[in-house]
Amino acid sequence: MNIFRLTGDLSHLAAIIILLLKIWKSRSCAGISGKSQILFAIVFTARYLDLLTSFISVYNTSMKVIYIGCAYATVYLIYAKFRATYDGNHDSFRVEFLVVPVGGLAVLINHTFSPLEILWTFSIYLESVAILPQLFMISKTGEAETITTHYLFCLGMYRTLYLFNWVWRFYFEGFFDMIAIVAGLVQTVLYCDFFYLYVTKVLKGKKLSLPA
Amino acid sequence: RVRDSAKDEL
Repeated sequence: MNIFRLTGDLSHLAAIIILLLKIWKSRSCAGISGKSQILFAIVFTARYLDLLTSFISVYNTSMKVIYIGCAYATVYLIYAKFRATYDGNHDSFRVEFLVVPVGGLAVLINHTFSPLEILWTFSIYLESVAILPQLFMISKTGEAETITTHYLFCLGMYRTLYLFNWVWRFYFEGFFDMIAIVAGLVQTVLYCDFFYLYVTKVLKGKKLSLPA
Repeated sequence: RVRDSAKDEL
């Protein structure tokens, strides 16, 4: 464990909690892409199946359980409890254009051709594009609530910090996982436009609205 | 193996 991975995990946890609390307290999921949240639930399910097969540490297991629990709770709030506030018209990204190519890629490019490994690879590839429906929705509505931008900032920072974690692990442990690194780079690049708007607008107290 | 040690990441 290193500082980049720890702060990355905490940033990820913060994002998940911020979103869950935002929906729960405001009793509304306006501006939130349910499709992205479903993709994240799939990502965690496919990646954390090893909860059943191997124990790494209390930290590892508890974080995985929290991530999966919060992901499904968020999907439940969006599609069941606060369904009336779900903005389906603007959440119109065709996720099949993400899941199918990512599924195919996971079968073609992976470290080992085994079910757990392919599911892990699928979850890594899917996570790198899972935020697209949410970013697409913001571009369609032309704005985002400030709390939603904080959620996105924490979510974007988590994988950015993981990139530094991989540099650290390569330098100190000689470890690297090309699949995770390439997908992590793609994931972080997708946030660049949002990071720019977040820093130049939200941090100056303005509302995030598009076109910039 | 490269992959196994990646398993300890979330």
